[in-house]
Amino acid sequence: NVAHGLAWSFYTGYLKLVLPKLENSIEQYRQRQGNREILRHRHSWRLHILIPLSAFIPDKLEEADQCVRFHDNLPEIAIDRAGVRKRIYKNSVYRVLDQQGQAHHCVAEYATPLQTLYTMSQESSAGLSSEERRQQVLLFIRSLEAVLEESVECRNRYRLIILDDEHEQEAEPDPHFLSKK
Amino acid sequence: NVAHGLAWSFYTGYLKLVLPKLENSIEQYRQRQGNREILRHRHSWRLHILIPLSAFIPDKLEEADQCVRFHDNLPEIAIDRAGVRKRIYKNSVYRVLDQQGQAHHCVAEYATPLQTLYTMSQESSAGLSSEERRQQVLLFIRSLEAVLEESVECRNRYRLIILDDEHEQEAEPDPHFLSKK
Ligand SMILES: Nc1nc(=O)c2ncn([C@@H]3O[C@@H]4COP(=O)(O)O[C@H]5[C@@H](O)[C@H](n6cnc7c(N)ncnc76)O[C@@H]5COP(=O)(O)O[C@@H]3[C@@H]4O)c2[nH]1
Repeated sequence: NVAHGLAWSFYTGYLKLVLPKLENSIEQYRQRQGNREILRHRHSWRLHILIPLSAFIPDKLEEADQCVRFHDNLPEIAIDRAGVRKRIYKNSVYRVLDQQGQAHHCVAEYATPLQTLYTMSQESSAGLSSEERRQQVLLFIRSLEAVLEESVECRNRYRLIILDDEHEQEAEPDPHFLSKK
Repeated sequence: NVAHGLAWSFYTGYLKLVLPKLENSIEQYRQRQGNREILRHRHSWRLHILIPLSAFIPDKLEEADQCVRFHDNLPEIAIDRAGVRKRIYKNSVYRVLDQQGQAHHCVAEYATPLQTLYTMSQESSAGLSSEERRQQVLLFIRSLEAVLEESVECRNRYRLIILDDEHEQEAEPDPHFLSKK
């Protein structure tokens, strides 16, 4: 149930707000850059949301995969939210080398709410064991998929990428998942 | 249980990160402003977190209370979070008129996670009724108080302000709660 609430929070407090504006942000970005090679194909204009089954979320994608490198940030979006005037939202563009050494670019980030699940499983006062955390990650995925599939605002603007990283093999699957976009 | 997760999320994903830096942000802000009258007393250098029992969260404080007006934003904080490079966090300063018409300033915002609870109670697919939402708000408060009281990082840097707004009387208690800081 914790995960169900975190999935809804991720959707209503974030994805529902930013995904409809993503196309616009990418267009602005490409105009500003002048480099038309980056994010050239519209089918890749999606937020790639990384969901590691371990719920372990590094703050930098480079820590999980050496084939992935931060490229640039998209233009910021400012929205008045719950008393914070002009709260800033932005997404990061990454350069990914595929197995042939070809560079691709994509907008990607981890599903931040999983960081809460991970922290809760580390703090005894939170009442979440490691076994329960695993179940909660699966529930998070199910709840998130369900709400996104019903969402007109988010249709075709995202891709959920599940990372089976529970066997210490993160460096392996990562280049594959990003280059298979 | 949804509320328990949202309280932990609010703490580990936000309050624990920004509250330790709040003093610094206010100092920087006061130096830049030159106006030493604003936020002059250190005892008011806390984030006032507004928690309406209805979970109804407007995006602007002015909508809830005409005695409250946005003054300015504090300097931004940028942190690499879960793949978003230099994610921006900031807080808003408000000018509040007390019952004698005196102006006071404070850093305030609503407890953003309650917006998720409210939205969930409006969407049938989320499985949260209005009665359950009320219970969840109370659970949110208890869980948040518990985790904040144990937190070294957040000690004395916040004030939870519970708003009993379930009888359509928001314009009344608001000036009181803010001017009684
Ligand atoms: N007032 C306020 N200002 C902030 O900058 C802020 N950032 C987070 N929060 C609240 O703290 C809690 C923990 O945040 P987390 O990042 O784990 O989840 C976030 C995160 O996964 C995603 N999200 C929200 N804003 C951003 C953002 N700018 N960039 C990336 N992800 C974001 O959507 C979730 C829900 O967000 P909110 O529903 O706005 O409330 C959050 C949440 O309750 C904030 N609250």
